Amino acid sequence: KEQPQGHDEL
Amino acid sequence: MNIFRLAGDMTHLASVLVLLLKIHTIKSCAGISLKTQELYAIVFATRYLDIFTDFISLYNTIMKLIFLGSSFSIVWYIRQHKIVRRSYDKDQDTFRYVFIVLPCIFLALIINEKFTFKEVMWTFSLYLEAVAILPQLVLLQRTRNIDNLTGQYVFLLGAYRALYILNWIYRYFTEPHYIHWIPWIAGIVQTLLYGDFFYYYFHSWKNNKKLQLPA
Repeated sequence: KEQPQGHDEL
Repeated sequence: MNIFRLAGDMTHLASVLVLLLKIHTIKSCAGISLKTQELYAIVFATRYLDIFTDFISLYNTIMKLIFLGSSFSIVWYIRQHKIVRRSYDKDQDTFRYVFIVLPCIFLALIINEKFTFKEVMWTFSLYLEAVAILPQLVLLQRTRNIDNLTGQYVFLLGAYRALYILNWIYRYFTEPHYIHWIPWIAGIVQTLLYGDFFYYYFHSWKNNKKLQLPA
């Protein structure tokens, strides 16, 4: 599975 | 979203809001470094450039807006509020921005995951957040005054750091391909610097008799 696009942490 | 991440976000949020509410309530910012607060505002502004382009979740968007709003409000209070700004001790808060910002720009340009504007800005924000506490540390050492820095603010910032590291460890073992060297190393550096901050805080508290914790 590829890493999701963008940064999901704040 | 795991429990460490949620708790980390909540303590981070609480640290900023506690500081803002405290300044608002007592109409004083004595002991607070404007430079550190301005650097945090820059951190959020450069990190959340994706706020209107990449939708992650409603939670994510709302938290970003709150962080941006509260950090810029703190800076506004210290610089502009007619009563609060008088309590700001400019002569003591002398750390030079260039010593912090320039190395971060330089590092972000050469060490990043992808050489695009948004990605470099995001990386810059991580490096900047790691060292943004430095002016506050210098101010603290210079004035030896911890009475005005609330125990809650220090505690909450530290809890945020620790919980984020636990979150990364948790995600590393539960999510495939979850490897992010840049935020991890920057985050560990930040946590170590925070440890220094905490050391002075604790030291002053031990020697200094009474520290007033707000109710």
